[in-house]
Amino acid sequence: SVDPMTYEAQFLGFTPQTCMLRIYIAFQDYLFEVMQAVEQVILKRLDGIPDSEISPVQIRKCTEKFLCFMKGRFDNLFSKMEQLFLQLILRIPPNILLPEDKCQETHPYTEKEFQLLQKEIEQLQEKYKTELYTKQALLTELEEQKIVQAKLKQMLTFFDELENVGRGHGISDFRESLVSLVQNSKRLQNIRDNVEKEGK
Amino acid sequence: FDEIIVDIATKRKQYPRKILECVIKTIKAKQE
Amino acid sequence: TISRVKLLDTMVDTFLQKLVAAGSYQRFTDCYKRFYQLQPEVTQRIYDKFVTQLQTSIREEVSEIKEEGNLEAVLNALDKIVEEGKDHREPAWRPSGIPERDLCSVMAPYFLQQRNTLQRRVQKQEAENQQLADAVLAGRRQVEELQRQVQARQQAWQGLHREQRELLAVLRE
Repeated sequence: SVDPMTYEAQFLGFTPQTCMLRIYIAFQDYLFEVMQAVEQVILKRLDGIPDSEISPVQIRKCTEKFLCFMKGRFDNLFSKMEQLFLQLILRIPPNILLPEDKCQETHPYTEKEFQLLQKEIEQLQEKYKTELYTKQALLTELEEQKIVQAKLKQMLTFFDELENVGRGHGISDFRESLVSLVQNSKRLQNIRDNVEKEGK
Repeated sequence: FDEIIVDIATKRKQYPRKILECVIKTIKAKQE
Repeated sequence: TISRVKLLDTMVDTFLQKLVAAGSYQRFTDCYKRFYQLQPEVTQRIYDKFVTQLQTSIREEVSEIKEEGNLEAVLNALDKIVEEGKDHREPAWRPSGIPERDLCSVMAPYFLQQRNTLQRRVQKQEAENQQLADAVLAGRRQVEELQRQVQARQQAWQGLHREQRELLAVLRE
């Protein structure tokens, strides 16, 4: 049931429990060291008193008695402090989101929604590709139209030039001239026929 | 256990961004 | 609100006060009773030194831990994040434990940007293609018109050619 406090670890770079364990061990070491120093000082003092009738073993027992008591109080106090640390200092409140996870708040996406988004993007990509193909086809046709129009216009110009040729020789309109020519030749033919007939 | 937690938490902090960078690179290359 | 760094210092001080209170001089002398009876002043000095040394050592250790983990900066940063998010009442998001699932939201902004960009491109291309299509249709109409004109001129000349043949026939007669 221990809360691994992984979210805090993500922010702190270490787990709060590790931090507290480190502090606990350091504090405890200092307690032991200081007590050891106290015992050393007392023993040294006793050396200076020849008839003290207190043996080092007895002093050791005194030290153990005091240390045992202190250790009990130490553990008790430290566990309380640890709880406070873990609740108030080395803890990210439940309503708080770390900056690097802001996107989870602003863009919460389930896997399903995300797949839909990806599918939508694929469809858009296909559509874009289609539009590009369409553009290419339209541009190609426009090019062809240009060529065809140029050719057709060239033909019209050719016809104009033909007519201009006639006009240059005084023939405004080929058709009319031909028609009149045909009519005249028919009339001539008729006249000729008449003349022959009358000659006979 | 503790080291695993820190390791995973560190990866969870760093990897999403790295993965996103890779995805972006991949998509750009694909588009090109 | 009190900063976490200040809170930490306060807690350590409280811890030390209570620890020292627990290890009172009375208790110290009770444990070292015979030495105390023999050397009361020395005992007092040793006890005072014990208390001072314990406090100093522990405080130094706390400072060292703060420096080592850059703890003050980290805790101040946490204060700031908490302050900025204090209006957010609901429980915030937490990792689901399934990386793939959590990754979706990380990737979403980029993909949304991709989608928006593509949408804009498609719309732009559609508009451009619409214009091109209009131009193509107009071009087709022009081609048709030109074809019609050419056909008309061609037929006219063919008609002329027939009449020419007819003339030849008449003339030959």
